[in-house]
Amino acid sequence: KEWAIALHGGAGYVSKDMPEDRKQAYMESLEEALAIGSDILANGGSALDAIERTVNYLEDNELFNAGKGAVFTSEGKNELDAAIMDGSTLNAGAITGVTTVKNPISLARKVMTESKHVFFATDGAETFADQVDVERVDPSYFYTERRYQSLQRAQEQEKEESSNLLPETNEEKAWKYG
Amino acid sequence: TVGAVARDKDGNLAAATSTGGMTNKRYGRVGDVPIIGSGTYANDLVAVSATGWGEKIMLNVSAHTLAAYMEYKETSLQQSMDYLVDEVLEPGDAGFIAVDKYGNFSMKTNTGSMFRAATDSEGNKEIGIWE
Repeated sequence: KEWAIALHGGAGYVSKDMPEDRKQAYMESLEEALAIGSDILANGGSALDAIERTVNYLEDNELFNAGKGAVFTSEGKNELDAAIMDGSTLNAGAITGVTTVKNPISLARKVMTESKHVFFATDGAETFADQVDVERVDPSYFYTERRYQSLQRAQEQEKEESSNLLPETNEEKAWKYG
Repeated sequence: TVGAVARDKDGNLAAATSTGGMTNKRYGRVGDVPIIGSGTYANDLVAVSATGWGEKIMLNVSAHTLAAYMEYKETSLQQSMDYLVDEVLEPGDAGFIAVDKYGNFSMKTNTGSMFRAATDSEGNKEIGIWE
């Protein structure tokens, strides 16, 4: 085959009786993301461009836990991570804990192409973002009521659950998935 | 967490993963996504992106494990994916997507569901949510 692309929007424990309109929204989003990446490849674009644009779309879609629609930390913040790796050069770029970068995967790609390092964290990643051309937003951009409610439920559950650290039921496990 | 892996017309492979992390995660906790070789990995044989329980994905150096198994055991992409998801990780841990240098793709999870989609230049196409 000349080209191929695969994408995911997260693995976890999603109930099969998800409302039909919500399931439809997810399926349409996956279709749209796939069309973005496959169009780039079919027109001779690079694998790096195809995966960056595909992930940008998923980051901008608040259905998914990345970029807009990210989950909340125990402090009620959205802290974002991303990584990209080029198989032909074994070069890579990664960031963790950014709060003002609209598309974290684009910053990770800049780490790979515009720095001599591989991995930047929190304030250092934010400082690097100041020095390269990536879109910045106020942290409130990432807020979604749905995810904030999830945080509330998770913290309620944390108060109730037994001392053992390992989640037991599927519902308990659901909180651990990225 | 979201991710994409691709092989382009020049045969280059690349992998990308991006995440908001884990609900209610503690201050300073870092998950698998930005750890090269755990949540994200690509070489000239295969590109891999992971999603699921970050701690388990990290402890098993998962994305690199799939690539190494494929390289050293000279197995197919699907055999390597099956090994990682069914033998290395435990049920409920994680899901992965991968594309190899031949343009084959594989998407598999042991968590019950993974939002996923894939297509190639021959018109093969797969979109799904549940296992």
